Amino acid sequence: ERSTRSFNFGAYHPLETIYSWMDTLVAQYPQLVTKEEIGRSYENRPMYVLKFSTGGTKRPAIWIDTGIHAREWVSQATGVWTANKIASEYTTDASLTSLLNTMDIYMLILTNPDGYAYTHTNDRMWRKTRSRTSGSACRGVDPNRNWDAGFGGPGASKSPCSDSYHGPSAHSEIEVKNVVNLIKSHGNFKSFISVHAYSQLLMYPYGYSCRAVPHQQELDSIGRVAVEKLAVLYGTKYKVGSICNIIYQASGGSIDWSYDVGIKYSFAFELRDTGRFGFILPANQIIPTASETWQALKYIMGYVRDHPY
Amino acid sequence: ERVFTGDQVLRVNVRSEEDLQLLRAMETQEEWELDFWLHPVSTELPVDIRVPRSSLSSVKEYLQAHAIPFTVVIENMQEVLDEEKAEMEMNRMQ
Repeated sequence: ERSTRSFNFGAYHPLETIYSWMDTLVAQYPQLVTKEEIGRSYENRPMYVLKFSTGGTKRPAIWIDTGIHAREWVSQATGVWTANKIASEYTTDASLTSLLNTMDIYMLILTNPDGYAYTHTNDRMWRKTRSRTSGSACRGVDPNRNWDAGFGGPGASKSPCSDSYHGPSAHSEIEVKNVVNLIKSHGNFKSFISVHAYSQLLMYPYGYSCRAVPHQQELDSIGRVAVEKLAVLYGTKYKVGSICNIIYQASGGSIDWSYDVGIKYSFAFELRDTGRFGFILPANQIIPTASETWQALKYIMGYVRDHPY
Repeated sequence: ERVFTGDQVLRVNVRSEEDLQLLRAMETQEEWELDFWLHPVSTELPVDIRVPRSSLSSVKEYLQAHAIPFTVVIENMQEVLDEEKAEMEMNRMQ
């Protein structure tokens, strides 16, 4: 018998373990969860999306991705915990149940599989993809500078050796292209949430420009309520704002792209480190981090459900 | 596998715009091979920098010379990574 009950959600796991855990989740909740391969990575690893659906075709959907930056391990770990939470609390959590009765949720937990594998085998501090750039000995592109949203603008580097290298062209990274293709072919996503770590921020577009998006007021108020819900659990304090205003101008980001293709409710989380560990957050903080983040995610998803457009 | 023996992570709580400029100037010092975990963006957010052992003294001299207070939040990166790896190994065995 394969069961997710023995899986330790309070630990970091290598890619293979997470992928096999996905199969146990699907096996345990076959009516709700399916695993779909949306393409392969540069090094030919499969990219799996977990789809949570109670029926229908191309229902309004919510996108959640984690781990686009490989070293931000608490992000992928939060993705695993959250996927299990969604599956295990459908029919018992009223808000989640009503959401899944009308919408689908797509989760891409290992958005940068090559980079994530590399942090386990070669360099724990690796952030980018593992693609080769002709003419350079340096590898990898920052997958959150590679989207067709202000691509190549300020806040991204044209140097292949930089950690914020934007790549030779928009969507040059197959990992990004796979997501773009899915989102465009589906055509009915209403929210796009990308989870990073760290520094306790909940951000909305734009990053490529500091001008306000048309829905800035609504996104800001959603964000403020969401971080209030998050803080209830452990008092973790988040800041809310547009990427450009709260941190820096950063072009080619995923939520700018999603917003510009019409997905209004686009957000990026920077999860905790409230202490002194940065990217090396101790595993005993995974479940508290995921639990508090879930409060904010639930609020945002509930708002999306109640505000169809 | 890349090791980070002796690397440290310094945290700077930015007090002023001047501090920000001085920290941004550090980002251009390629020979120091600094890894900014949190970039100098505003006085609202701390700046975290992973400093390779080989650059530690120059970086600390630079910060002290400009009277920018900092704390060492990770004394030896490799030790923390070794603990993380040991914990994962133990979990895998379980």
